[in-house]
Amino acid sequence: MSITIAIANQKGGVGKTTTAINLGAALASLNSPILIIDFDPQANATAGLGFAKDPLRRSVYHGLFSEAQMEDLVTKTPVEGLFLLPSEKNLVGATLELAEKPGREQTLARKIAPLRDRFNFILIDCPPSLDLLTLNALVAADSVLVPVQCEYFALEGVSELLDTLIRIRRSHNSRLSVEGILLTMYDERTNLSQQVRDDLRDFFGDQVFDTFIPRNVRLAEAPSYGKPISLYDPLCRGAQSYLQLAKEVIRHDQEG
Amino acid sequence: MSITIAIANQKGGVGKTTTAINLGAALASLNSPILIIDFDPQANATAGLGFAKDPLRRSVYHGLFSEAQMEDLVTKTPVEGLFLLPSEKNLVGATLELAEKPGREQTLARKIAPLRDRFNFILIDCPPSLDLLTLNALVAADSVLVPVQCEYFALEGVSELLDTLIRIRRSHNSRLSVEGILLTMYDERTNLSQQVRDDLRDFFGDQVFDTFIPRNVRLAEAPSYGKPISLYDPLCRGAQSYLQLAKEVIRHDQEG
Ligand SMILES: Nc1ncnc2c1ncn2[C@@H]1O[C@H](COP(=O)(O)OP(=O)(O)OP(=O)(O)O)[C@@H](O)[C@H]1O
Ligand SMILES: Nc1ncnc2c1ncn2[C@@H]1O[C@H](COP(=O)(O)OP(=O)(O)OP(=O)(O)O)[C@@H](O)[C@H]1O
Ligand SMILES: [Mg+2]
Ligand SMILES: [Mg+2]
Repeated sequence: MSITIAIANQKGGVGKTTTAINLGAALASLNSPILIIDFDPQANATAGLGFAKDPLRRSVYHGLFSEAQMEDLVTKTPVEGLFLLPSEKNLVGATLELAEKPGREQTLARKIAPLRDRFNFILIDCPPSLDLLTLNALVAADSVLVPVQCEYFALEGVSELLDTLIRIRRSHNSRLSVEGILLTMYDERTNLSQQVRDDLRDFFGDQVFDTFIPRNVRLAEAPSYGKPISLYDPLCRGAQSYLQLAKEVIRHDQEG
Repeated sequence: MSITIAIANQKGGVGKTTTAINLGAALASLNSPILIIDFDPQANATAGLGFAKDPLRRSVYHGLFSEAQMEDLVTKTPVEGLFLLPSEKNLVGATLELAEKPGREQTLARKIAPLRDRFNFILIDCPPSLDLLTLNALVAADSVLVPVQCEYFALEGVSELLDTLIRIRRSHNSRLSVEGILLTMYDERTNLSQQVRDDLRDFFGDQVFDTFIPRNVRLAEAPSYGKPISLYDPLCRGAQSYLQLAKEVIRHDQEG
């Protein structure tokens, strides 16, 4: 039983990549094998798992536009049971290249269908946009996990994103649901974080995960060593909160 | 003598909008009139200056695609001498609509040409992408201000962005230069910030502004009150650093 979760929010810098890497690693310790698909031309998830930029590396871009099978592009990571479908900067051209293909929104969904039997969870890290790349991820996914930084601009965009998800569910992917809204970079010293948390809980109720991710500099340090937090500093608050999130996600999906 | 500066970085959440609003307000106190163009479909600069979402408000989208003149779409803000060309979510469709127009990269440059004589500085807040919207802003601009958060993923994307600027300068806009690289959310308590600052200064030398913006929660609070920091808390470190940045930008442009 494989579940594909898109990690998406058009607001930039809210913790999408940090969540993809660290939720992925935590899930791998509980329920492997797990796949992360880096679907952002910035390729931050690829770099954050220790893969240096390499123009010769074949990526999800080749899986979309060449005869290569996505299965052949999947690579191991430094984490036991965690696999990666890497990205690279050519993906930035995908939006215009996809626009000309028939059934363009379904391209990723079609191409990753064979992968679904091999992995318990597939996480798709999305770029900060609502373009054709992100749309492809939302059509390929069973659910969406929405990281929201505990700040004003991030809060502003949530209801618009949920509107977009409803539209996509109606027109392209009837099974699409909300995995949950995840509070990130929560700083209990500031009123702002508490205010945003209260607003989100009031508006979106139990769609907000019980688990929240505190602001923790170790999470920002880990990617420069090419490691998820579970390898870099497994006892810090950041690592504990992503482990707790993984358990909540597994519980949520077992209840169906 | 009017200078148009694009505030751009494809990395999300690095402080583009916060810089557009607060550098704009600081410049307005020294050298008004100043115009901010909100060129992001998220319309964060519009919200951060106190304009609630309003589907009937005419925006930069109408200036691009209808007969409306950009001059007629400019509106006053709560700050003396600071004006705004607002955005709204229809702009998200602009990338595909622009793709079909001849001379598509020059559309914004052509449409804002009449505004250049009316304002001493024009700041363009860009979305987190290197798509046709951002390309339009880079073609319309005299220079680019690149905010870089003092963290690993933000550092990763800077050289790629500078490569893109060189390409644009060669093919679309020969006058495009780098206004400067701005360190944002600098937290002197962490090694990470100091490491990123040192890396940037080593790699990019005097292209890095002397002024840096410290992490200061007042900057994150101000937009929820619809005010720039100069009205919300003019004595805080965030306000002081943006005033200092404005002076550095004016000095840099007077030296030519
Ligand atoms: N809980 C946290 N505590 C401290 N720093 C964090 C936390 N989560 C993420 N960060 C840092 O904040 C920055 C933004 O996070 P990240 O890059 O994961 O966001 P994103 O949504 O993927 O950004 P983009 O929109 O560019 O894809 C990164 O430098 C990351 O290391
Ligand atoms: N110096 C600072 N100190 C504290 N918080 C800050 C600072 N600068 C920006 N912020 C906050 O960090 C978040 C990201 O900043 P901002 O939205 O300006 O980035 P952006 O690059 O415009 O994002 P996007 O890529 O989505 O357009 C916002 O919530 C903002 O209020
Ligand atoms: Mg990311
Ligand atoms: Mg912004």
